[in-house]
Amino acid sequence: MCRTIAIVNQKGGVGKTTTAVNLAASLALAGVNILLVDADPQGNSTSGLGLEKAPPGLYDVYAGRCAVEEALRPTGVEHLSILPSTPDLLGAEIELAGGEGSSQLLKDALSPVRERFKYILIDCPPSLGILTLNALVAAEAALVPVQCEYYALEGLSMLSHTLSLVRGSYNPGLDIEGVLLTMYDPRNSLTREVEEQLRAHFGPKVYSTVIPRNITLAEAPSHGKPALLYDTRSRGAQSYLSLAKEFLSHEDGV
Amino acid sequence: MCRTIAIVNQKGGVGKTTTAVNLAASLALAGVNILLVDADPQGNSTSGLGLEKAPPGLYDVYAGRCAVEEALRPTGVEHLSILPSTPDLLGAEIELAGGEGSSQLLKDALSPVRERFKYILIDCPPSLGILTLNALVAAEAALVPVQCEYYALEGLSMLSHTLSLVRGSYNPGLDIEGVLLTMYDPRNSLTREVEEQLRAHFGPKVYSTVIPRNITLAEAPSHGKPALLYDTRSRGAQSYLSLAKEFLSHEDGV
Ligand SMILES: Nc1ncnc2c1ncn2[C@@H]1O[C@H](COP(=O)(O)OP(=O)(O)OP(=O)(O)O)[C@@H](O)[C@H]1O
Ligand SMILES: Nc1ncnc2c1ncn2[C@@H]1O[C@H](COP(=O)(O)OP(=O)(O)OP(=O)(O)O)[C@@H](O)[C@H]1O
Ligand SMILES: [Mg+2]
Ligand SMILES: [Mg+2]
Repeated sequence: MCRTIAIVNQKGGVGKTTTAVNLAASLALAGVNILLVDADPQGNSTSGLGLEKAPPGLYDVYAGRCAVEEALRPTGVEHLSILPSTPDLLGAEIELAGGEGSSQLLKDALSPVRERFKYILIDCPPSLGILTLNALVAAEAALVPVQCEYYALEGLSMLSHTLSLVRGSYNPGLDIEGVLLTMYDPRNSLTREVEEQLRAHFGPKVYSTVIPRNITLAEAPSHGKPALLYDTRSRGAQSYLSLAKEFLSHEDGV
Repeated sequence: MCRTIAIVNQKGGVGKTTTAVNLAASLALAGVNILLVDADPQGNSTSGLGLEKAPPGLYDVYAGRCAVEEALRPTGVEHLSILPSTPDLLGAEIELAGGEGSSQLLKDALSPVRERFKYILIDCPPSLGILTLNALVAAEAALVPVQCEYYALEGLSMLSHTLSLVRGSYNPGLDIEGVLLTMYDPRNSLTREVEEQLRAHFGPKVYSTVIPRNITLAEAPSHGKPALLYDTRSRGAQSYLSLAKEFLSHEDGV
């Protein structure tokens, strides 16, 4: 029984890739089979795990140049595979827009390999275009990282609106998996204000695990490793381990 | 003689809006006539200056529903006007893609009002789609904020590639106005490594002014004010004042 989760927020720089890479690695290290799909033309999840952005990647699957199995790659983490991104994915926004069935491409592409994995995590770009739409149609739920700052909070109404549009016309079962507070600094009143508003609005959907601002999370990508393999004892790595535990505890109830 | 500058970087959360709002305000407070165009559907420049995201906005101008003059609004800062964003701009990416002349819309829309302003600054979304393309076609130069971190550095080759594509087919004169280091923390080795690489690669194009990580810059937007009006003496506000001075000193040579 595979579950697909889109890691999404059109606000830029809120920790989508950092969450995708570190949550995927934490789940894989617990022995759970994971596929990470890098649906962002920037390809940060791909380089964050130390892989080249060379074809075949997601664009080649979208363009029908290869089957999805051929584009899956192992990573330096056991039980974690990646469907990498390449720079030509940038053209997909314009090439795919408006085509017949262009919102179902990822869902259809993933269906032959779904049963190999317990979870598929999709790292989305900071926009609500066709690449993110594909992820929301392929997913059962959305995990929303939110930086504890004003612009990130402001953007949530646009995101909620988009989720309900997708629910209405493409994917009636699309749920919110969880809202994750990132770059959390308890000494800072703005952080606490944003947290209060989020817990009031999203209630139990907000994870009790918060991700602190921690330099290891910013340094690990330059070594092509998740924080867990770069500096296991760091607060950043430990916070994603506890997120993985909380994430799995929600699943038990499914 | 008006100059149009696009504030652009497809990497999310690097300080595009913070730079657009605070540089625009600093130039305006020096008595220079400024128009800030919010070309991002998120509308952060619009709310960062305390304005409602209500029509008419840039989308209405693109859709031909009103002339550009009708969409310009005063802000709380003398000499600073804004062409605001509204949520329906989100649809423009899909509606405009591929249309005849769809990359020249902003350039044509701004031409009747250019001579009222000394500078037009355009705040771009974190993507390289049709909204950013319009800004790069309308602009004489691009100002690139770069967060001093690995993923932001990695994204610059994709951005440089896009700038040369635009130069080749739409706007031969498109130049780099400057590269701005943001969220700069001198105690952090990653910051110094990124700075070294940027100065080696972009040379004198990298501003000597750097923007420190400073909480005022994150707090001011929730009060709908640029940092200069929220807390003038803060390091954040002062750094944008010195950026405005450096920006103007480059112009003298034009
Ligand atoms: N908790 C954290 N502490 C410190 N730095 C962090 C943390 N989370 C992310 N970062 C750093 O902040 C920057 C933004 O994070 P990241 O790239 O993961 O966000 P994103 O939402 O994926 O961005 P984009 O919108 O461009 O896809 C990165 O340089 C990352 O290394
Ligand atoms: N120098 C700084 N010090 C502290 N916080 C900052 C600084 N610059 C920006 N910020 C904060 O960091 C976040 C990201 O900045 P901002 O929204 O300006 O980036 P952006 O590039 O416009 O993002 P997007 O890609 O979503 O458009 C915001 O919450 C902002 O308030
Ligand atoms: Mg990302
Ligand atoms: Mg912005």
